[in-house]
Amino acid sequence: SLPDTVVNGIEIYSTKINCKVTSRFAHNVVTTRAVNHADTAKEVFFDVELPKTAFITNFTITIDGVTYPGNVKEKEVAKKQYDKAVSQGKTAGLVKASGRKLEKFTVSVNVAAGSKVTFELTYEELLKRQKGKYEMYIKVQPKQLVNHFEIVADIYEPQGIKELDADVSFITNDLMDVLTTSFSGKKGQVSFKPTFDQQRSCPTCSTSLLNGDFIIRYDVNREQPGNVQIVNGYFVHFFAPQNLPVVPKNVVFVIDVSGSMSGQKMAQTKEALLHILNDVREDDFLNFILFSSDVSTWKENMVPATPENLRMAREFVRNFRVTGATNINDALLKGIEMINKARETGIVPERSTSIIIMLTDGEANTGESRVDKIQENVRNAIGGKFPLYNLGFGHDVNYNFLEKMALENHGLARRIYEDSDANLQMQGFYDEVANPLLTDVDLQYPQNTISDITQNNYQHFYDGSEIVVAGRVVDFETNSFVADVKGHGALNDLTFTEEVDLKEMEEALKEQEYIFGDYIERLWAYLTIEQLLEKRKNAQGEEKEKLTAQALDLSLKYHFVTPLTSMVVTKPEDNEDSEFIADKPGEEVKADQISHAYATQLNYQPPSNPYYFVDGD
Amino acid sequence: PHFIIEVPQKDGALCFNIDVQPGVVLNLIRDPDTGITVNGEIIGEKDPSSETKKKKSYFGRLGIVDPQMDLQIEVTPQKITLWSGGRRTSFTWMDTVTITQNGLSVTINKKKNMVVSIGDGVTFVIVLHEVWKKHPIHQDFLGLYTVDSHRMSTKTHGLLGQFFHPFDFEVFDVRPGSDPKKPDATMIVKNHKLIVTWGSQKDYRMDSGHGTKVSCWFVHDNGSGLIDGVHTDYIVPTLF
Repeated sequence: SLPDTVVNGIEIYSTKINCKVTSRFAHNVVTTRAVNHADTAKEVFFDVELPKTAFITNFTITIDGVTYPGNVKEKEVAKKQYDKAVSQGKTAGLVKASGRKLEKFTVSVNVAAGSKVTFELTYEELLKRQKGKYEMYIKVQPKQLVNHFEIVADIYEPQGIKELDADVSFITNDLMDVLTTSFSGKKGQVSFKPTFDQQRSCPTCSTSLLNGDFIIRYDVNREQPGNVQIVNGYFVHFFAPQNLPVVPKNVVFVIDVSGSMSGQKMAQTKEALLHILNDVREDDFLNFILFSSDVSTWKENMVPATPENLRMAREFVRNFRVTGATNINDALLKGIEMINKARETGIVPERSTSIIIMLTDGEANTGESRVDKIQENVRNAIGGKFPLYNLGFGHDVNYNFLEKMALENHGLARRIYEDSDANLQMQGFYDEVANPLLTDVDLQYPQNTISDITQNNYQHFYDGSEIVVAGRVVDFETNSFVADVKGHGALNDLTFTEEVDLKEMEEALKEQEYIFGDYIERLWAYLTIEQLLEKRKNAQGEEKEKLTAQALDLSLKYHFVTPLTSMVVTKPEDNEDSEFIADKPGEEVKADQISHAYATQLNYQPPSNPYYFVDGD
Repeated sequence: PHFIIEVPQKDGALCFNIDVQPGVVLNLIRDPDTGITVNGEIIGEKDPSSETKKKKSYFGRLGIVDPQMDLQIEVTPQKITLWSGGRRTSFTWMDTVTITQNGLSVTINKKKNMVVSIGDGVTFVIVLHEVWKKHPIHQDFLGLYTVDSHRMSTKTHGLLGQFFHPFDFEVFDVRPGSDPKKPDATMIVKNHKLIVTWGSQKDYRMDSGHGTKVSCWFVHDNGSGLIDGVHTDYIVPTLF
């Protein structure tokens, strides 16, 4: 009999996930080697789930020692190749959204009897700090037992690593021994190398227990509020001051109570609001606006979060009911008016910040229902003075509209997935924005020294987060690089200054040869593309074309698979070229498809039974 | 800690030391009109049992209070904490930051000094003195300099504050002292006749590492005769 490692003639010789993180920029390589022990050609699958925020940078297939590399092309060019392949009856594989945070990269290739195949997927992402930690998420789900399985993450942080943990959902006592986490100074490592037998779901099973989440969390030392690094003509500035008091906030919750919110959605919304009310600080001000066909308010004006008001707020939350249609326009305008009035009449403290958090599960279908008009009304009413956050609940929500509206009002949108933990998702979002430490944060650099900087002003800096700005250094004559960060705190105005001696930094980084040297340049490119794509969502006409051209140019130059590009792997087969294409659809897709962030299409010519993958959520 | 009192009208300076036990808090400045108060807590050597010729003491914690602004500032060699309206903001000496608030300006210059300006006319500089972390005896300490006090009232007192007002002294009968480089003299100040010694102390405002030498007439015995009362009169129970 064949050993357990061989399933349907295929042996997975090894699967290695190698992660190198340098200054929050993660470079991950997933490699799988397989052998076809069968007498006939077999199809070998390679599935990887990667974060939606990541950009694929390379994918290669090596068959019997011959490597077929990936090339990043403009999406339209790649699509023509793809369409041609499909029209010829070739097979296509796609990457689909997988859950809330991931996208599934699926490829398969036909491997001749006795042949070996190696798949190698590389992707990069900038790890974002949330609630005081950077998080790297790896989905582990090998289809069968693997001879050599390993995950190794090497982390290098110039500020020094403060804490490092790995949270593995499928861990058992037996596997604890093969999971090691260590850090010292600037370096940290997480290693997970289960033996073949340790992978078995039971001593006699031929199925793998490696199935679940592998999450690496860490944070860096913060002796200083900021850290500037400069390598090869590019700089990155990380800014996250500590120990500042929280700026009081004036929060208006705008809650959709239309008929579609009935049942579990409303129960979870109430549960989340009740929990949030426990966390509201005494110096905050708040109010609730409920909307269905009509708009109603809890209190006429913003009220302080006194114990008595909070008691009444809880009672109000427990008792409101769902009914009617969805009037988003009037509800938001009411909320904006309420905040503006509170500010003008001095109801809320001068040193405070205002936010509107809207939760809805549907589309505007009563009152003003033209989304363009609603956006215009809201934009004009807010006038850039405070952010709007939109939480889109469930599958039917017009998420594109909510996202556009939030982005053009300096906020952001989040999906609340209709699931048992929807209340926790809402609370989690609130926790992120509950503690603003600075408002109107402006990061300034000497103008004639730098160019091409990423976004350098933010309405808020929230406790536990981090602001990242990157750019090019154009004046190499200068010896020092000075960055000033100005912001308004709860009590005072602050100006933080970071000064870097370029020569000293160059010397220090020379010692770190093992890190990939162009990480700041790639981090800058990643961040620039991400921000251009976000701006593009709200742009029109020439502006949109310009942003698209810039993002495309950088995607091609830095080999990133973004919504504007695709990766094509060409494999000569039977005297005919076969294309493997990986891409990431743009935002033009319908709202319910927006989470198909990647579509990887792999075309090849199987000997028989050509088939098609379908891209679906 | 050593005190240097510059007397511009006499084109000279006076110095004295105050030696008290670690943990003692001394009032340095108190202005009953504005309410501005500066106190300093004494720290000693790292290892009190070490056999050094003379135990040195320094300021290890400084507290500045301005009740009109509802402001308190606590400075140690480790961190800087501001309380405003009972709410706290803290910084470390690794920060380079300027904090401004209704006439208050605090600038922390990373690992060097901080400048506190309260309104127009009151400015203090606090200097961080860092010593080698593994030094067996000494530890990090602080220095306080008043660079502008013209908005403080004439009632201002304290070990430093009493010298914000013009005062006169006279030195005569300069004669060789026990150290040939440090002559003794007789000084008449505040109706006291004192024996003083010519010496020097260091001003660390500009160069916190090496300091700048300031020649001065040194008043012995914890500034007896120069300061109003005796040095123990300036001991206060707490920093704030």
